[in-house]
Amino acid sequence: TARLLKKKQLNQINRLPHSNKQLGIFDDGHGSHSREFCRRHELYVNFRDLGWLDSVIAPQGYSAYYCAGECIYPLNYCTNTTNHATMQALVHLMKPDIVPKVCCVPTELSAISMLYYDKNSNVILRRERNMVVQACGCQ
Amino acid sequence: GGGHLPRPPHVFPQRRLGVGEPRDMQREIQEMLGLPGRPRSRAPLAAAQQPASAPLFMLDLYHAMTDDSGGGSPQPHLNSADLIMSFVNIVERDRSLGYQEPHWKEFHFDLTQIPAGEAVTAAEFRIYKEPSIHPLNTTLHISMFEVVQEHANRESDLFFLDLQTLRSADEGWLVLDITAASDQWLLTQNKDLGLRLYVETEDGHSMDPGLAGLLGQQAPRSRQPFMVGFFRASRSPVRAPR
Repeated sequence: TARLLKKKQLNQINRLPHSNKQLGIFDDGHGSHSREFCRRHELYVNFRDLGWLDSVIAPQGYSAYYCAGECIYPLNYCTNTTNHATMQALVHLMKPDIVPKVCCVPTELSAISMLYYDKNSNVILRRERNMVVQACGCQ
Repeated sequence: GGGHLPRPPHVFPQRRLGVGEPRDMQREIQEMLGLPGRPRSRAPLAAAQQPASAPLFMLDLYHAMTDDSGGGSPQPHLNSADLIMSFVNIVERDRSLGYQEPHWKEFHFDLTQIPAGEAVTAAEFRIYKEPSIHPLNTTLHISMFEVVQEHANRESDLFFLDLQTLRSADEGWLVLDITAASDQWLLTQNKDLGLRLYVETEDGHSMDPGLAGLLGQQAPRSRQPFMVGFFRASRSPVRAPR
């Protein structure tokens, strides 16, 4: 039954001309020529720019990174993916209007340390978890 | 903050933020990070004529925490702590004038800012000692007690915390372990911590802490006494729905 189903699905995929080039609900509208796979991008969060240096003593900013890019079937190139994501990506191919594309999200995060003043001018040193993207994946 | 970096090759769907939205978002992120918003009137650190002792110590801790060289942390409690707070000494009382014995110095700290749900792993009282010549080159015993209860007509109830022995000529930061008092703070919800410091000479005579070279609130900002608490977070902050 599985073999038959797989064959049927493959036929369906083959019958969808340019299906992976059709826009999903999260597509950017730029077409396939500008597509980029899900990966980690540079992002520096500057506390000075945010006007927070009144209370934050250190650091002045930190490399937070962010995840962006597309998760398109097949997801073999993307290591941090779940079985569910693979299935959802496949179903999205067949029903792009109903099932959304898999999201490119952080899969591994690390902490930073922050030193700041509280309202009473006491000084606090805190380890903030999940602040830096270490790896991205399709989930 | 990444405006100067090259943009990714695709464009995210964008919308214009409402009038109050940027402020709400800033507040939400600050809350998530535990940032209190603008602190009370305080000269900025860089503009202060002389940095205060607690921020200087905390900055050293920060550098030790973020140092990747693997040189080893000078603070044994650092690795197990998620949150480290310094407390400024708000009230200092002396019974060191005249010939009344025993002499002591009392320090009070406001602990109301400790976030709920934090478990204390360690606490230290730090006081700077200058070399003392009265008496010259002798051994001093410095003991620390927690003021458990104060009475109008008799001496306060005290709880022993730590004892350090040093020479009168010694100079530097003296660290007294006050972790044992932390159980009391959590059990009794007593947020006003009173600590009493006694100095004795080797022959058992009480000595004025000031004469022993221990600096109090009147000292230069970089040498004023303070308290440090090490806490372990019991849960990660929950992001409030917006």
